[in-house]
Order: sequence, then structure tokens, then C-alpha cells
Amino acid sequence: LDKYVAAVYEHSVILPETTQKPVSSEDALKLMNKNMDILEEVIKRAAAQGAHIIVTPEDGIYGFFFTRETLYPYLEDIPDPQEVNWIPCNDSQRFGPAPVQERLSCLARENAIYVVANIGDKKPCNPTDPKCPNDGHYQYNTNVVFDSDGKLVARYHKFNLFMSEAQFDFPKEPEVVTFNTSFGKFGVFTCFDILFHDPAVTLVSELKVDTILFPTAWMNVLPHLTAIEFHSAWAMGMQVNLLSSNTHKTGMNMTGSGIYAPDGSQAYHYDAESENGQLLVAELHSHPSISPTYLHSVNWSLYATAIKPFPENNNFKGIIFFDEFTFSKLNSQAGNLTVCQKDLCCHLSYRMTEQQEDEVYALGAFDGLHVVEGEYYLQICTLLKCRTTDLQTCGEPVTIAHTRFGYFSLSGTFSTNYVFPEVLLSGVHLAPGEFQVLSDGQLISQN
Amino acid sequence: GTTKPILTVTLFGRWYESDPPRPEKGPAQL
Repeated sequence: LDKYVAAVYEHSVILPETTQKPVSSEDALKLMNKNMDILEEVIKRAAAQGAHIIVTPEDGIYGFFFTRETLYPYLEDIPDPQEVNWIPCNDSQRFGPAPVQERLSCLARENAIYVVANIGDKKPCNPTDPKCPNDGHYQYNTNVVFDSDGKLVARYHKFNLFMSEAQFDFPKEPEVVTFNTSFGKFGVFTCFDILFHDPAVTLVSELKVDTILFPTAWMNVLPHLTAIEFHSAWAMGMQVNLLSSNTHKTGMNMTGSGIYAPDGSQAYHYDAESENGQLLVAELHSHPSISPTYLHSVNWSLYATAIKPFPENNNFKGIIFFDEFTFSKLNSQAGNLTVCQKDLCCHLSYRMTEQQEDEVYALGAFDGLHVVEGEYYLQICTLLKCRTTDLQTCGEPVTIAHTRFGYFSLSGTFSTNYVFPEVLLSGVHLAPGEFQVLSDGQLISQN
Repeated sequence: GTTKPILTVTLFGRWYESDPPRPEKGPAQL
């Protein structure tokens, strides 16, 4: 197929009651069945709309706030689909009790749709294994994929666990999990994995997958790490389809799912108000690398290193998500501006058309190691609205803006070619079709 | 121009080669 229909579901997960004592496996299954009752209805709706595949979120079946011990009743032994040919719907007891895999498999089979879900895997280990936990087993945050016959075709153990996931173990090596379909080659990873090289970049750059399946439980952080913003940018930067299904829990800043293609979002959902779930369905190219809009190569530093730097204004420091940026205020209605930090210089050309007097914008640069919820090296160029006219608020989260820009061009002297172009509009909206990336590394407004 | 005013326009670069080695131990409790 040249094209296929993808679905993602942002699920408002029903959480178990917080407990220090593990519940029985019957009570654990009761809770998981409540979530799967909702997923069942959604899977039927997606299939009725012609979807070939549906992605559901990380923690979408058992929720969160577990210890290692309280999670255990929710886990099942998930076999390696590379080694076994298994349709749990037909033979659920083959590898021990597997009621969750059985139900997911049957939903896939009965609705003739690929189903992607996130559940927990347990694997006994030998005490002679120096890494074997004291309780004698590993437990993994796991994505599973069932094909339209209900067969288990992929299993992925999350590698880059988020800091609050002490209930899980990570695999010794990153797993590079792919599978082929009549609508392209797929890869899979989970949530925090997207910020790291392995397995995320390897799947795209070396294994040449067409679409990434991405269950997540993403806590939004403005101005740069809101789910819809960063995930759509990653799909554009990597030139790959990304099916991102977020858990919906506004109290934890979790919302924002989308069907993202290399040329922009095809459908997205962001709802910080209600506690409702949302199904998204959209058509994608099965092989985006041979679609007409595919960008074959971008040299992200070409323009920025070729031009003579623009004048620098009085710089000042500001914090974005614990990182100290160097900022420069946009002092006039239009102009050219450069701001540098260490090896990174960021250039901006802009023209405001409706400047609001009570709003201040700044150009910022950051070149350094981020060391808070994980350790990863960033080089960031950003044009942003400051929270108030006080420059000390530049970099603080903002959701509403009124100043209009008629034109912008942003570029930087990046040391890496892995650069993700983010544009976020007032009200936390994406801007598909309203900006473009040039092959010389400029991010410019479309008109 | 854009349909709504801009909150942020960003080039978010990840320089993977400069990441520190991965810790042997798993993540700490938040």
C-alpha cells in the first residue's frame, strides 16, 4: 500500500487505588479490564474508520504510582516474538496466564487491525546473574504489537527509563525492534527513549523504518518539551512518521498526542481542560522517504556558519527547564539579531506586524549538558515570548501570545545534524504548513 | 503569516556524541 490509515488514542487511564501492599492478581486484572473496556470501544471505532493500526499509551492499561512490589500482580510473561509464533487469542495459556495479551490479541483479530499497547513483562532470572534483582526476576516496561490476525509480532522493553520508574528494570542493551507490514516498516520505542540516540535514532538512520510507534506518558514542559511540539518536531527532524499516543492526565500535565509525518502534523490533540480521551485518525504515506515532500538532506549549520553574525544586543541570562540560556531582547519591530553561547551562535531575522506593547520577545541560545531528569547534551536556538515584560521571566512557561510576526528566519551553528524544528502558537497549537525548513538549515515562516 | 501569534520558534539540537556514558544503575526514585 502506498498509503495507510493510522489511529492513536489519548486515553484517560483509570488508576488503581494507591496501596503499599500488592493487590491480588484478580484485582489487578479487574482494573486492567476497566481500561481495556474503553480501549475495546475505541479499537472498534478506529477499525470502522478504516484504520490499519492503532497505538494506545504508555501506562494506559494499569496506570502509575507503583512500587516494584505493587506492580508485580499486573505483569505477565511476554515471550519473544522472534522466537515464538503465537496468537494469544487462540492459545492464551501457552506461556502461563496471559489474560491481558489474550484480550489485546482478540481485539486485534476480531477487528482486523494492528494493536499497539504498553503492558508489563516479568522474566525470572538466575541468582548467579550479578544483575538479577533480589526478588529473582526482571520487570520491564513493555510495548507489544499484535497484527491483524492477533499474532504477537513485536515486543520492546523500554531502555531509557524516566527517573520515577524505579519499579522497572532496563534491558542490558537497547533493543532495536522492527516489523514489516504491507504498509511499511515499523519501529517501536517508549516515551523518554525519544530524547536519546538508542534505540530511537538507530531505528531511523540504520534500520530505515518508515513509521515509529510511540506509546508515551509525557509530562508537558513549556517552552520546548511539550508533547505535541517536541514529538512533531522529532518526526520532521528525523523525516519519519511518528504515531504518538499520550496518556491523558491533566493533573500531571499529560496531554498531547498526534499522527506526525515528515512534513508536519496530520492530526493532533491537546486538551489541558477536560479529562476526556480522544481518538485521532489520519492517512499517512507508507514510505515517507519516497513521498514528494521528503527532505533528502538538511545541513543544519550551513546558513548560520556562512553569514556574518548580526549585531549582538545587551545579553542577559535566563533559565529554561533548569538550563541557563543566554538571551537577547528583540528591541525593534523588525531586525537581525545574533546571540551566542559557547560554540553555538543563533541568528534571527524577523518582522513583527502587530507588536503588543505589553509583550517582550527574546532570542536565546544554550550549548550544554542538561542534567536534571536525565543527562543529555543540547544545543538550542529559540525565539520565545517572555512571561511578562520583566526580562527575568524569559524562558518561563507561557501559553498565550498576541504579537504577530510577518516573517522569521532562525538558524544556528550547530555541531550536530540532529536538530528538531519546533513552532508553537498561542493557545499551545501546532502550525503545520505555516513554516518550513530550508536545506541550508534555516527555519522560516512559510509566507 | 501564521494563523495565531507565536509562543516559541525553536531549533532543538541533540548532540548525542557529547552525552555522558550511561550510568550502570537504573534511575533513582524521583
